Amino acid sequence: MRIKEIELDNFKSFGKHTLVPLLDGFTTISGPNGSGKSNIIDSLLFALGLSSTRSMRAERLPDLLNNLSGKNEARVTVRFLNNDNETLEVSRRIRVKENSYTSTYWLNGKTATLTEIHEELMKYNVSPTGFNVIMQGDVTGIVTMSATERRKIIDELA
Amino acid sequence: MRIKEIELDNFKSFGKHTLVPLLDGFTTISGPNGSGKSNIIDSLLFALGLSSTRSMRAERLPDLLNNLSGKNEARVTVRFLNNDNETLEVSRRIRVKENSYTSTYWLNGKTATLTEIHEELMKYNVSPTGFNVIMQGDVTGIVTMSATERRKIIDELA
Amino acid sequence: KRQEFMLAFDQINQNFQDIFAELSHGHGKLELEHPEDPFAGGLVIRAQPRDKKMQRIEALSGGEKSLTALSFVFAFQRFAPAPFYAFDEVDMMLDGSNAERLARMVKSQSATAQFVAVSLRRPMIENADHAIGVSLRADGYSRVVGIREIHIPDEEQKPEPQPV
Amino acid sequence: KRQEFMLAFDQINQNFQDIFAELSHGHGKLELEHPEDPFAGGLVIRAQPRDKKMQRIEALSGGEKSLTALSFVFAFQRFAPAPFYAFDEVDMMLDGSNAERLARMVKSQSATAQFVAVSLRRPMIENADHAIGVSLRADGYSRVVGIREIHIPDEEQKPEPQPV
Ligand SMILES: Nc1ncnc2c1ncn2[C@@H]1O[C@H](COP(=O)(O)OP(=O)(O)OP(=O)(O)O)[C@@H](O)[C@H]1O
Ligand SMILES: Nc1ncnc2c1ncn2[C@@H]1O[C@H](COP(=O)(O)OP(=O)(O)OP(=O)(O)O)[C@@H](O)[C@H]1O
Ligand SMILES: [Mg+2]
Ligand SMILES: [Mg+2]
Repeated sequence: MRIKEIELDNFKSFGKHTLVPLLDGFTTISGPNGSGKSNIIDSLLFALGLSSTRSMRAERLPDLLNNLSGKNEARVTVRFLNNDNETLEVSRRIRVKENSYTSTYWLNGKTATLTEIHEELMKYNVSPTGFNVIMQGDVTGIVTMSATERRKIIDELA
Repeated sequence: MRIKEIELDNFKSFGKHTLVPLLDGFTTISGPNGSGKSNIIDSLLFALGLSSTRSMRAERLPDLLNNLSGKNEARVTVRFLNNDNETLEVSRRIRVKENSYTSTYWLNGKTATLTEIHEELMKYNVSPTGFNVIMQGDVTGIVTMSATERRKIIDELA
Repeated sequence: KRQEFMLAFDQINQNFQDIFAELSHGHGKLELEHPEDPFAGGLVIRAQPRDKKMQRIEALSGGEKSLTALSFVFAFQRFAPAPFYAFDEVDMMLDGSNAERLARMVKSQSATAQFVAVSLRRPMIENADHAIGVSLRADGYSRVVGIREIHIPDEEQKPEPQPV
Repeated sequence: KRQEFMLAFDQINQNFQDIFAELSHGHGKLELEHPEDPFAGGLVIRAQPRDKKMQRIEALSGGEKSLTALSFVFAFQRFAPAPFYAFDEVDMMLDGSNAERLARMVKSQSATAQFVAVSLRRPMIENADHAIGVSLRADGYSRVVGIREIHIPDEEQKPEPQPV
């Protein structure tokens, strides 16, 4: 199982619809400061429901909409491919209206709750505590976290 | 005014008495991971009373004694040179006995309190909040601190 | 419950010892604060860099903490592999030789999981199979290009991306 | 009291605008939450990187935050200079061109204050007047050497120190 592609639509600095295809193995993402590298990482956290809004450097979900394009929604879709060439697709959209906004998840094309998304991803050991995503500046957090927090990470597995 | 030299005696990884001479202008400190670069920065924080024990990555002051040499004290002396070639010397020593330890400061060779050290250094705009020392990983803290904390930094000046 | 935990813990501990030795040439291990009743205590990391005495983990240097943390992540991964790992500049504090050692380990771990690593570091880019370049265009929008030919940064400068 | 604060604030604000523009080629300024009664509110940093709209400061990238923070430090320094500044790897998130811009600014600021910067980055080492090398000997103790001839790291590798 691997990520086949990440589709960003109006998400943070990706105001233009962007497809990020990913191959198997080891891929690096490079570019100048402020170009959007960490925003791609945020898009994974966003779509897969892996972290809080603050961890994506936003105060409220509407902050995640690109602030140049004038559009009123942002969407990210992550498509996985398993070893039998079947696709698993997780998508999330924030839509802003006058004074409110909605956050909607889809799993394989059907609307789903965050709990359903988490249960599906947990089958593949993808979870908020599984270190699947390490954010910029956070790597040493594993060393500085409390002993109890660290043990709980293993509790999740067993 | 500038730092003329930093003298480390049994401080953290500097178990051997070490003199770090510094010239005017712009100096870089380089070396492999774990060689002792940040420990030199910690020695400045320690001697000048600029930060908490935790900020020097120690739980209690005795942790700052080199753990290989078997000696029971650690000392750091910072010597400044002003434009009239006069020396200002600040020194601090931790001495460990059976179940306790003492921390002593000296200003120009006479024992002094931390308050006296702070008052002297403040004349030169050297203080815990003056950004004289930025620790590893801390630079973005200036951006993430609260607006009130940031304003108080200017209060200190005025 | 406790038996499943101990099975996981022992395996991850063994993985950690092997990986930490390979990444840092030092000795490391995991310990339970309460081995008789794991859930009554936490999980402690013991790390001893080469040529040094066992040290409080908080006293380690920035680079040493990074390698210790990543050893834990890889130890975890070997026990409970996930399809992907996405790392954002985890090599930022590493010196040249540690960055190289880490990049080789990511390369070897990528046989069993997809790794996507944001990095400006030459060793990481050199060891990768594929590279993606991100840039901000004059219109203010981010764009992505796949890179066929990897231009290695002279010193951390962005590689010149060639559109796929 | 308030008058002294406003004098300091206005001067530091002007410094910040100049320095931020030089370091980032963008626009930045400082604002008081309560201009009429400064002590009733905080001090906010507004930063607009080149080609972008004014952004919440928390949303800035790692490199952009570093440059913004350092602009504030230099702005402060120009107003109330101290004899020395000691920076530990403040360039760790900067790409090649920003690291170069920062190194040149440290060089120019070092005309009025002594700067000691721990850094593994080539631009910083190239722009320095002097270099100190630190190493851990086989006996486990740290040693320091002054470097006469600076060997520039090929990629973040430690320069080969030559004893003074
Ligand atoms: N909602 C938004 N609309 C438009 N731009 C945004 C939005 N949110 C964040 N940005 C911009 O995205 C940029 C940050 O991008 P990102 O953090 O991905 O950079 P990066 O490539 O990781 O850089 P670095 O190497 O410095 O870490 C910032 O300049 C920020 O202003
Ligand atoms: N009291 C002590 N006695 C002996 N060694 C110590 C003591 N305290 C810390 N150390 C050691 O000092 C080393 C850390 O040194 P330091 O943080 O200065 O490294 P560094 O050169 O800044 O490395 P990096 O580039 O990774 O940041 C650690 O390996 C730690 O074990
Ligand atoms: Mg980033
Ligand atoms: Mg360090």
